[in-house]
Amino acid sequence: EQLFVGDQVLRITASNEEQIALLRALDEQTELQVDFWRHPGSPGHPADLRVPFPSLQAVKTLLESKGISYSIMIEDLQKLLDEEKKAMAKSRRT
Amino acid sequence: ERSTSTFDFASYHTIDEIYSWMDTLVADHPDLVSKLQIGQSYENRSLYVLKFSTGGSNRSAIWLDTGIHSREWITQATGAWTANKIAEEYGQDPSVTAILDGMDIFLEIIANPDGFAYTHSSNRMWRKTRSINAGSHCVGVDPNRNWDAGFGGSGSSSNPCSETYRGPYAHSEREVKAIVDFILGHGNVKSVISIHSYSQMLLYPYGYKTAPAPDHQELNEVAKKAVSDLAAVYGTKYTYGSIVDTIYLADGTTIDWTYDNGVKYSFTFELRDTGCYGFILPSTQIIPTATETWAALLDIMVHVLEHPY
Repeated sequence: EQLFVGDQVLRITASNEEQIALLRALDEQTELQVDFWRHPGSPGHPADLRVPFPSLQAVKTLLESKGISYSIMIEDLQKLLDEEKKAMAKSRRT
Repeated sequence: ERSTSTFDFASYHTIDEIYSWMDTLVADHPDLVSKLQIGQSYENRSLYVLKFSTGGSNRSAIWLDTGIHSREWITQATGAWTANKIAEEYGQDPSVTAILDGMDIFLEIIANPDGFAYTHSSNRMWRKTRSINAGSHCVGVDPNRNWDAGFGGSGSSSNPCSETYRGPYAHSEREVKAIVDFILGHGNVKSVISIHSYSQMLLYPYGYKTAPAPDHQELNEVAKKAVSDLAAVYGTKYTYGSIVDTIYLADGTTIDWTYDNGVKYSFTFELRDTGCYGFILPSTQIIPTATETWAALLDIMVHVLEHPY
């Protein structure tokens, strides 16, 4: 089973087409292994990006250096998945 | 003894649990609900569709599917709740009764069973099918880029490692081909509603081109009313519009194909987004999400019933 310990999901808001193009280019950088949950559409609309823990620093540095605003939507993805699993197990027991 | 009343709709379930519950639903409503197998997945899982019908032969029909992107669990859960709701409300709710007295409803709750099973066993983040791609170590095709509607354009990826990989050719995925064959074979499907999550949108064609659909105005009106009635339940705000105007250019999507093949009332939902969880929506959100979605679904289905073509 693949775990997602330390992975974060960032909610990113690009303010212009140039920043959107930059976000789209992130998808092509296979070494980062990022995963768009919500793809970048138009300026002002949020995009959600799951970033594996090893790529976090690189992605955040890139966003900050380009002045692209973001917030952390999910702090630690695995914690959320563990809670989900626990809830399922509880329901099954019931 | 099992019955539909012991199934916990407020919890997420595995494919085996959902398939087993489908049999129970059929057993509880034998005169209304039946289960059809429309094909098999890449890994040979059955592709099941629930048919809600009060009789007649080859009546006009509404198609609903949930969970074509396997990781969006809120959609499969909403599908199960919706199936139960349709069965329970027939004979009780005048709208549901009128719809089913005139039309059939088909509902595919797990449109991507291999992916769904994989999200439970190995990778909760899995979105695509599980077909092997020749010459690549990456597995799976995005089944919502695999339809023969603008297939291969820039609104999808040719890279098998991408989450929006379109596949080697249109309808290469068994899960997609099964629906294509079913809808074409049926010949009387008047509406297709494909349900995804998340981002709170109700969308209509086109996604693969910027030109408005010939029925743009009517579809827009239907969507406007549906999202308004949805919002009236819990205040959840949806945006609506064509895929290309509302999100981005997307080639090979389900509803573009259905629309291009004569299904006028083609819509796709993106369900609830709390802003905190993405598609990992806690199970406490299932019933509220399904309940508000029901209001919109009912609007669309009633419109389809009242506007035969």
